[in-house]
Amino acid sequence: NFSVDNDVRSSFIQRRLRSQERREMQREILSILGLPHRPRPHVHTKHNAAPMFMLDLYNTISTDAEPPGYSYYKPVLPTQVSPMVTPQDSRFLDDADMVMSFVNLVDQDQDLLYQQHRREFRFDLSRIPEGEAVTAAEFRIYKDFIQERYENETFKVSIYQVLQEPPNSEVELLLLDQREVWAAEEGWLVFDVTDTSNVWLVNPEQNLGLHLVLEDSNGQTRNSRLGGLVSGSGPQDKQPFMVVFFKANEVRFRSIR
Amino acid sequence: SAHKGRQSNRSKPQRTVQDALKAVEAATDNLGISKEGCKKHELYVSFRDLGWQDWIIAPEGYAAYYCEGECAFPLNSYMNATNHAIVQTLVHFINPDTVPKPCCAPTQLHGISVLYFDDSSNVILKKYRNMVVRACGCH
Repeated sequence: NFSVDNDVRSSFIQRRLRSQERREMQREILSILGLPHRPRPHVHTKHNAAPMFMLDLYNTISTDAEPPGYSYYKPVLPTQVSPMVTPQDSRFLDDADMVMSFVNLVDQDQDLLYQQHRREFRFDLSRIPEGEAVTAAEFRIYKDFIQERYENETFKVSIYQVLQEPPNSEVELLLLDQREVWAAEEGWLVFDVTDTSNVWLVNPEQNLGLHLVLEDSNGQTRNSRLGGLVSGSGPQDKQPFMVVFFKANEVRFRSIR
Repeated sequence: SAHKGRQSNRSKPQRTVQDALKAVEAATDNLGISKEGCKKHELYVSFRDLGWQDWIIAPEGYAAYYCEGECAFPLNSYMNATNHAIVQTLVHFINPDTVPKPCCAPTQLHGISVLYFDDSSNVILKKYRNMVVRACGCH
């Protein structure tokens, strides 16, 4: 029943676990990780933008913390869009106990039919464990190079928090962050949404999402695709997402079993 | 010694617990007591072997390690015993039925980070402190 793998774990003599032992082992490790059950994600491709960004963050930590000789445990995935992790992210990471990325819940194709000049994004922040305080939060969207525009043409990208969505009237918006971008620019645009994340955590009913508005140099509202902003049917490794950095504000004890 | 005066006693250095321990070690060396002391042992926890590749992105597993071995005389240097462990061992030696031996446990721990999907396909990067045993010792 003993086997020795001819790979990186060759120094460890292994015994195949019986199914009962395996279940016990899984239960113990889940308890150590502080998880009530094994997560069952419906999408688990590691090549989407958010997992790739998170893996970059993971590798940033691992480089510092792991002892020599353990670096080969790091999974190497292709990074088509880089660098995703900014020096500011590294600073946030140093201070964080946990980082979480959130997928956009808005069906972008439906959104396209409904809103031509305003993009909507929604993120479910309700599954954050208790006792975690937000230290920083970012909304990230990819800006592609657009060949058909003049290189020196500029656009203004604005991110708004939706305050109210009254039926049969205009939505009430709060401007969070704004950025001027060149048509020739390419890379991730990062918007600070820390204050909004804190509001949403305290009052989940106020989480009505974010709106993105693109304006040309004449102040005319344009379709975000025109400015090269990727979402919806764009490549998976360039889809917008939200990332939140947390710090535990209390000592947590594992539950008694 | 009852025959020696107070002055000569004062000039003589006092015997420490360590001196006493050395004497007991020397005495027990000949008794055939096991020398398999408290040591760090390897244990690799493989998330892949647990069938968790669909939700744990990284790492594939980690070297957890654990501590095992006797904390009894002779307490060799590699046991990294605390002063209290030495006293505990002495008292246990005198009264083994009521006083337990010191415990072989981690003296130095390190953290790891785990990257995983939750049920909603959000990604969580969590730093777990004190997950990997770096050194063991007798407490």
